[in-house]
Amino acid sequence: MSSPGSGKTSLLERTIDSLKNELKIAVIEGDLQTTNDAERIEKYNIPVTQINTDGACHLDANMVDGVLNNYNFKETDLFVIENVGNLVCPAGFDLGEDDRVVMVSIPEGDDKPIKYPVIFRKASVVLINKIDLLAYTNFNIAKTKKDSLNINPNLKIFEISCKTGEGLDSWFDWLREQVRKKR
Amino acid sequence: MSSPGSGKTSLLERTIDSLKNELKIAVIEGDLQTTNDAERIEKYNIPVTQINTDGACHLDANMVDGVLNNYNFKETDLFVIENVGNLVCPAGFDLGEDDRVVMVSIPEGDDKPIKYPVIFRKASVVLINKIDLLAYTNFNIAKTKKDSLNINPNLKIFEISCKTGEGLDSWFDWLREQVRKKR
Ligand SMILES: Nc1nc2c(ncn2[C@@H]2O[C@H](COP(=O)(O)OP(=O)(O)OP(=O)(O)O)[C@@H](O)[C@H]2O)c(=O)[nH]1
Ligand SMILES: Nc1nc2c(ncn2[C@@H]2O[C@H](COP(=O)(O)OP(=O)(O)OP(=O)(O)O)[C@@H](O)[C@H]2O)c(=O)[nH]1
Ligand SMILES: [Mg+2]
Ligand SMILES: [Mg+2]
Ligand SMILES: [Zn+2]
Ligand SMILES: [Zn+2]
Repeated sequence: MSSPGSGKTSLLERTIDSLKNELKIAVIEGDLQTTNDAERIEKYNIPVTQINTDGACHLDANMVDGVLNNYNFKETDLFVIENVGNLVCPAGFDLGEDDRVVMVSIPEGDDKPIKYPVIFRKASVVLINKIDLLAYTNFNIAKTKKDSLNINPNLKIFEISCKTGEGLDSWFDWLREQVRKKR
Repeated sequence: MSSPGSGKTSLLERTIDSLKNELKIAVIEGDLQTTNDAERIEKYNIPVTQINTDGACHLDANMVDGVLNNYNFKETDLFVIENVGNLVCPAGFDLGEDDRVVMVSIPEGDDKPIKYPVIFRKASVVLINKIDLLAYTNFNIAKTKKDSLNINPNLKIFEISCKTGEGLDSWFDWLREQVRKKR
């Protein structure tokens, strides 16, 4: 989950590219309109379905349920849902997931956790993306981490760049750990 | 209206700073939580009220109505409402405004109009902000403009940077023109 354009699909591209030889990954893409994001994922030859909500500002359990027959869960290690770009509404709708990941990105400014607390409260992981752009902003990473942990002390926080690849190894390790724990 | 962190409040700061000697400006700030944005506007000594929606993902007419008594509209030339950071829901709720302005920013990627068409359809102006960061992205401005005009041929589109000030004069001129037309 994240604002529009924080880098959710880019993260999936990076994750699938690095992990698809060790984990069977499947994806649901959610957007108001277009199949752009699903098309980006299709290039990796893994199962992916695009849900278009048309106007709805978040995926809900019914929409997800409607496409689950497209997947073989016995053959899936890691199932990822990319929600509609929205830092508010997705927090309120349980999709049956084990973990929620919230992404913020450097150009958005470091005040997002305190301004949009609900989505941080319900997350397991916060990803701070686009750290390659830090030099061009006044983003205070320590502040964002502190504010996030104030809202939710159990958060794991990773600083990453989907552009350069920096920091992604810790994210991949966390994913591997969750898959291992659930086996 | 824009995604979280595109630069709405920065735009207001720039606009008030440049125009407050010629126009009486008043502002409503809308956020889930915090008074951060209203505090930034207060520094300019103009009337401003912060609405906290708590959980709601958009301002609605009732919330706006609830604070209108804080203002003297006879003494106001330009009244601006900054909505909750959200590229979806605010499109669906009429606040009684004359014009809607949608802001996108360079780091978000150039596919936002086609992915979130409703909010562009209902706008009068699209602002493309943070053009100072163009060099560090693959943002195709021509594509974003073309897609926006396909959705809504009447859109005025301004490329700006609230950081450097580039492009803001055309935006100020448009505002002056709207104020003049309504007198
Ligand atoms: N500089 C930089 N740009 C990035 C990074 N990650 C993603 N981007 C860019 O950010 C833009 C948006 O990336 P997406 O992956 O489409 O973002 P998204 O969150 O999936 O967007 P929506 O699905 O529309 O909400 C693209 O232009 C990416 O190239 C990063 O780490 N650094
Ligand atoms: N590089 C660059 N950064 C900008 C520009 N305009 C705003 N910013 C930065 O973007 C971040 C967010 O700016 P805000 O004005 O708070 O954005 P906002 O849309 O009001 O955010 P919300 O109200 O939380 O949705 C801040 O760190 C600003 O300094 C710009 O033109 N260029
Ligand atoms: Mg995406
Ligand atoms: Mg703001
Ligand atoms: Zn919603
Ligand atoms: Zn909503």
